[in-house]
Amino acid sequence: TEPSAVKDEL
Amino acid sequence: MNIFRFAGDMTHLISVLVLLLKIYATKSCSGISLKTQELYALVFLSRYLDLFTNYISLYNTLMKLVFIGSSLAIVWCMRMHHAVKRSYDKEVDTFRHYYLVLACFVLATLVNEQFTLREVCWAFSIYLEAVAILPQLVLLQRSGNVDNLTGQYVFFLGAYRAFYILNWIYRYFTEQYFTRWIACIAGIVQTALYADFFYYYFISWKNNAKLQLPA
Repeated sequence: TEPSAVKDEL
Repeated sequence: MNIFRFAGDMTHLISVLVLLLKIYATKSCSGISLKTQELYALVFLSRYLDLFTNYISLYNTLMKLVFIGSSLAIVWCMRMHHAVKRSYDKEVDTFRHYYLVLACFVLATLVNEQFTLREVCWAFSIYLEAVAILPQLVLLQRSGNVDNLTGQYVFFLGAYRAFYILNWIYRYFTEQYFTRWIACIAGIVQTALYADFFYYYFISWKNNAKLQLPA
């Protein structure tokens, strides 16, 4: 699986 | 960070400040749903699990701390503060919010970006935030009259969501950013829930009249 993307939103 | 995202965060912050101001200045939480506030506390606790492991910026860290801290403080005030808890409209605030929590949890285990604890908690918090305003809207609908600060609180919360949608549209065109589809769909649902409230808010604003929701 793809690594989950960085969550830069609140 | 673009202007829409910043405006969204700021209106979110203002909504929290308006609520704290109302509780602090009037020592009353009438018109405020404790169930919605509990759901928001749960939303922030489950979403910001990465607070200490995933550093993005000082801004992000501070905002996360503010949202966790303020939501817990509001729940504490409404449950424990002797004067504030007396003004709580317990009989009107009867929404079965545990069902929302359960449904969002089940959905999060089924629909997530990755089946890991952190990703399931993140998806759960996104789904729960989308519906967390429901007990508050039902409470306002039932009581009909909405006091000024409560009306403004809900208005700023709705504005926050609307700005986030503009932010995603902006990011889509400038960064080809469209990985957050779970957040986008949930965000659109969440914003749509405010449509009715916005309609009556603008009518009362246009007529310079007190905000009233039809029964």
